[in-house]
Amino acid sequence: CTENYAEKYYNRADVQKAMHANTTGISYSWTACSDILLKNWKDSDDSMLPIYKKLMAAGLRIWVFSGDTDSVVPVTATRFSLSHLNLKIKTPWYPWYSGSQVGGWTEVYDGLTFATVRGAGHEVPLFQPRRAFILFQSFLAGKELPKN
Amino acid sequence: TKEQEFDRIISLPGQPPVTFSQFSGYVTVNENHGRALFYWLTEATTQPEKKPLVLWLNGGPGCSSVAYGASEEIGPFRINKTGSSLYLNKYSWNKVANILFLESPAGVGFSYTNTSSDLKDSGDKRTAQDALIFLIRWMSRFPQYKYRDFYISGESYAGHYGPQLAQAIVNYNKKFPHPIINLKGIIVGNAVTDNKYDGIGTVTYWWSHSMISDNTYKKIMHSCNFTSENSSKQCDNAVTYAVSHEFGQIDQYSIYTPSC
Repeated sequence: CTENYAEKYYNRADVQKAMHANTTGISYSWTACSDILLKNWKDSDDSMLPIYKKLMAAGLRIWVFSGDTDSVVPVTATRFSLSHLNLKIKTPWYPWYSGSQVGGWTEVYDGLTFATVRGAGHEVPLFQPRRAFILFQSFLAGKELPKN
Repeated sequence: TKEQEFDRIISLPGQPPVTFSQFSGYVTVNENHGRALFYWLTEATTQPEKKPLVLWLNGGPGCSSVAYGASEEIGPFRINKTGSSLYLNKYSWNKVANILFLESPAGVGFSYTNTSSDLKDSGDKRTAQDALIFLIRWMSRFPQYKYRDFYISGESYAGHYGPQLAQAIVNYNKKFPHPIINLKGIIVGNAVTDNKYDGIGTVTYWWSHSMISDNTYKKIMHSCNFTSENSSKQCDNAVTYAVSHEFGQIDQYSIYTPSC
């Protein structure tokens, strides 16, 4: 429900002034999502998998994570899609830890790391902020998620 | 730069004291159509000059990074219920990186276009191209971030935005021996990846998490091909039945959370 709070805050004139926002006087209120863009979206590739292959070939670090209580783009969807990259496993599936609790499960492939985040919905850092932060720290450091 | 200082946020209304700098404003990405993208940079809480730059993109398509990424998820501030004040996020990602929230494409949040038809023919390719132009021009305004380790992050439909922008940067960088956008990697969550396999995996999740009956699962798997843009009536009916009669009043984005 917190986007309702954002709708209140970012439509305040003093907030917009402080942020140097809406300087041209946009003819509609600030909203969290634009219905007109969503309804009229024109081009959308069927699959990102070919691009992932190119990015891996370019040597980029690629991490894909998934909150396991989301049913809109759920963990099985991501796993099923990534499985079609047919990547070689570097570090087999294992539970990673956040403090003394399992933060989720992960598998490191040659060129891509996949991790689940236990108890998180679509917006992972909203539902599991600490686990998301550990995940982000590990990504930046180029390290595998903690095993204990 | 002078432009950079113009974008400095002195303080946001209702904001608690903070130790980091923040900047926000517009970068024009298309002069002919009048498209301008809005950004909000929250620098790292300590030694920002030594930390990487991370771009956050939200999904939708059409949803705001300021609304979701910054204010609900990884940003330093949370908004209270009445929208009157802000409080700190203990796990803000700007503790370890400089976080750049981008409202993309034009028409999202504070980003705008002076050509109304842009709102009706927006898509993946233009979004990636505009975001690349944004980055190049933004780095002219913030030259201290040129050559800095740079990462792209995001969620949901940013599963398209992120890889597509990364590919545009990789292609752009080929022209230069020492490119200013020092892209190192991408990280995406609950990301839209592949229409067909995502679709099959989604219905499997519904079934394996007991959100739908065996009967409905079989009907959907039998009648939906998950590839064609024009779905069949049988497929639509089966999915509609699941959503209307079997899901219940749940938050589909977090199935064990009461709906808002």
